[in-house]
Amino acid sequence: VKAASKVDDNLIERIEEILIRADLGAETSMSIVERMKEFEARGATPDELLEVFKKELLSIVERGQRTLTIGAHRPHVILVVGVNGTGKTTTIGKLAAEMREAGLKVMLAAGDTFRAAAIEQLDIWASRTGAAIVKRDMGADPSGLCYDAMEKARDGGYDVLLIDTAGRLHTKTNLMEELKKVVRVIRKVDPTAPHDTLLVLDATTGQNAISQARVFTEALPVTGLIMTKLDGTAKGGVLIGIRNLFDIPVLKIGVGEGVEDLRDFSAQEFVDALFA
Amino acid sequence: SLSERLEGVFKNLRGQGRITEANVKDALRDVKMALLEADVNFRVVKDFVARVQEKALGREVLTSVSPGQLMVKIVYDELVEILGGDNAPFALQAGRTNVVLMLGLQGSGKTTFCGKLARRFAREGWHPLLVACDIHRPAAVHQLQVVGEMAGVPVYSEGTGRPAPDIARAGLEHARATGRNLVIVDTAGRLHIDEVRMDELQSIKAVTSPTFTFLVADAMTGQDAVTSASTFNDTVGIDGVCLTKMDGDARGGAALSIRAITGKPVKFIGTGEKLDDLVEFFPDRMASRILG
Ligand SMILES: Nc1nc2c(ncn2[C@@H]2O[C@H](COP(=O)(O)OP(=O)(O)OP(=O)(O)O)[C@@H](O)[C@H]2O)c(=O)[nH]1
Ligand SMILES: Nc1nc2c(ncn2[C@@H]2O[C@H](COP(=O)(O)OP(=O)(O)OP(=O)(O)O)[C@@H](O)[C@H]2O)c(=O)[nH]1
Ligand SMILES: [Mg+2]
Ligand SMILES: [Mg+2]
Repeated sequence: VKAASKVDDNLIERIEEILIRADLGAETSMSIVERMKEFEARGATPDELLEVFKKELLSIVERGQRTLTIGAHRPHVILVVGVNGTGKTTTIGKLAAEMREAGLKVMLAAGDTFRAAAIEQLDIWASRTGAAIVKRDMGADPSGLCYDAMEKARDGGYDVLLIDTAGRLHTKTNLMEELKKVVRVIRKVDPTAPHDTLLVLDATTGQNAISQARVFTEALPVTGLIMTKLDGTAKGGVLIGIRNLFDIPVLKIGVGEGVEDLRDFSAQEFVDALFA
Repeated sequence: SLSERLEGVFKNLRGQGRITEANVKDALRDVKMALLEADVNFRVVKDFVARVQEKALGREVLTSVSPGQLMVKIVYDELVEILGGDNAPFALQAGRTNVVLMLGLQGSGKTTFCGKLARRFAREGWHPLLVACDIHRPAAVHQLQVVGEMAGVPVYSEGTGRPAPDIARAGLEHARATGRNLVIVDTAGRLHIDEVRMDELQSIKAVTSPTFTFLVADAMTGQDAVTSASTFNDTVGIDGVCLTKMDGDARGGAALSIRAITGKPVKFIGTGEKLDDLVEFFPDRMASRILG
């Protein structure tokens, strides 16, 4: 885009392709493109055009920006949710490492009692990061496990409790009800918890991410988003649509499978990458 | 839905207006929007709309009494043609050790699909062996062992201490030695842009010479589906696609994109987390779903 010499239909069409291929979605991309045509009529240069729209996308994405912070209340309870395979368990491992690095006493709750080897997978992250873990056998009731973990985290003087949950499609009402029950049970031990509920989204997901965000935020007190797999070629442009509709900041991004591959979300870097 | 929208474009004309190239263009814009909203790749949509336009501007639509319905039919038929086409049902070869290699991006559903295929083909009289070649993800080998147990199928594994291609070769030898005629190789999820991981995959393929290589892709994948699928196909080579998590409400446009760009057919659909949640791919059902 930078190499273009003037704003013409050709350039605007190329920009439309960039936006759509970044997963901003048809409607959002089209409306941006329509407004770009007004700039074309006014004789703007490509640089001016790009600056205006980057600024606009930036303001959408950085609204309400904050970092994930552990407040004074102990334990700080973080519930991690999302559809299947997005990277919840791995992200919990990365968060645990980050918090351990900050000198915090961390406990993990193996709340995925459904999927094969889910507990073993989280257990490995616990050993890698020096976090404690509360677990039961596969097939145990997730709410019961969470209740147990809440009590142990409180009684053991833990700073942070990270609760892993099974992946679930937002269209499965009974599974969403199961999560609501987990929240109710958590509140029996501490009515102010969970202090953070993080929805984990996969950067390769298309427009379905918007339905995921809608259903999860309607069902649970989601306080933040995490987008994983941004180390791939997908741009995660669905975040524009999601931020337009929901008032929930993106807190972290996953950029790999290793324990260090978690970064604070930077709205500027995100928007720049859309056009890279 | 697109059908409703297309009928709507022409509805106002019946009796008093003519079908013109201009309002066919409106209909085509609706087709473009619907496909993009369904996550079909931008370039694939462009080509698709051009083909539909050619058919629509032919005499038929311009003289039809029900142009909306005819447009819907043209779009639907075109989708079914691309998705289906020469697609034959998946078949294993009798009298040999079949090797099915599963590959794809992280979290797409490969390990689960290994179990699903194992269960299906065990029921059809084959003797599957699962081979655990994911030496990277924590507890991946354990996950496949549990899946194998659930499917009633043996699992060959050597933990995570040995290179994946060596485990693959040993697994194949083990299958031949123990009368297993279907080897299903689970591999680690990987990025198509990760050279080291792609080399590993090429080595696994080289030592196992698969009868069939499946790209396991998530039905909710967006525009990136084409980039990853074509890289996997160009670098390692795939024979077909398994589309997972179709029990959600993703429209699944990735299926059209992958098929259109790689030319490789979708063979199976994952419809849930249980090992029974596997169905054959039907182009007409997928076409209806993409149209919404
Ligand atoms: N490249 C890349 N891979 C990731 C990232 N985060 C997670 N993964 C990989 O994605 C796959 C799925 O990760 P999990 O942590 O098991 O995902 P999950 O959401 O817990 O999955 P379920 O519990 O089955 O729903 C694994 O192979 C991870 O290594 C990331 O930021 N980048
Ligand atoms: N709802 C639904 N979930 C599925 C389907 N297929 C797989 N899953 C779930 O998706 C998640 C990821 O599945 P895995 O089999 O671990 O995926 P994978 O591709 O092996 O992951 P990596 O090895 O980390 O790349 C798990 O929670 C599965 O239960 C499906 O068809 N429908
Ligand atoms: Mg998990
Ligand atoms: Mg796997």
